[in-house]
Amino acid sequence: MLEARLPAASILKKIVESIKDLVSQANFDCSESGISFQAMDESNIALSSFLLRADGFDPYRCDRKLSLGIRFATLSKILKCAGNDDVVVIRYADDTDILSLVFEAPDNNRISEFDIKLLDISSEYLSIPEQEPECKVKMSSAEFSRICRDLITIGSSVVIDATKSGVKFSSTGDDGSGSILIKQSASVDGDGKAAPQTTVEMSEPVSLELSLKYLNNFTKAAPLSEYVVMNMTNDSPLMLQFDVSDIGYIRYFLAPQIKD
Amino acid sequence: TSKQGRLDSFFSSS
Repeated sequence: MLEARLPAASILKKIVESIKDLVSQANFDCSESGISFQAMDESNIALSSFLLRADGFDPYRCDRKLSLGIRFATLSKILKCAGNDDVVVIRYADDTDILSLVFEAPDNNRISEFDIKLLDISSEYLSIPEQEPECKVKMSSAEFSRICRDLITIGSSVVIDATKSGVKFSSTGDDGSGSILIKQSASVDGDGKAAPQTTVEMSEPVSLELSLKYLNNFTKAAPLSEYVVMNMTNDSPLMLQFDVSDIGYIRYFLAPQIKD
Repeated sequence: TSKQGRLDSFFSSS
């Protein structure tokens, strides 16, 4: 059985919104340590994954490993019935094909309960090598979203060049070209509070060409986190990570475009 | 010109 109580529905709503256009259905894997998910898009180009650690829920109970097959369109529709501040309780009783979602309004005067039919999905897992990237960039997720949105008006792919001084995003299309350079920065705003900053750590300069259609899809996770981390290694897939407050993360992997 | 790579050529499936 599974019983997991999440303090704010908004977290789950944002996670589902940031995945549902990439993957139509997949298993939620539940264990003692939390709820995780990994699925590729149909064309084998992008992989989406998330982890919500057990300590992000209060309480969290899962006494054995479970794979719960979910259709994202259904989950998205049902989560629209939850208020952002509602508490969400996710419940699964062993040997059933139903997942229950209970939404409790903050004043406790409204409790809604929805049941979702689970699917039997046989999923294939990719093993992703744990290796230090040649370059790790941390930047404002809003800035990253803006760059992807701006450059898709020029071309279908972006070349990301990361060097010690900063990160350059360039795109070329039939009608012209454009580039945006984000310099490494550590700014402090008027109140002495650290403003979103860009940091670049690297062992090698990296250059990757990537599809802007996919990157724009990934930026749907930007409302979850002020920052995005890009792990890049030459001739390897890009890994983008958005933290989900301090309870987990969403990660996307995107295969690069390869020179013919 | 460049062509889109696929993830399964980078990661092994299990």
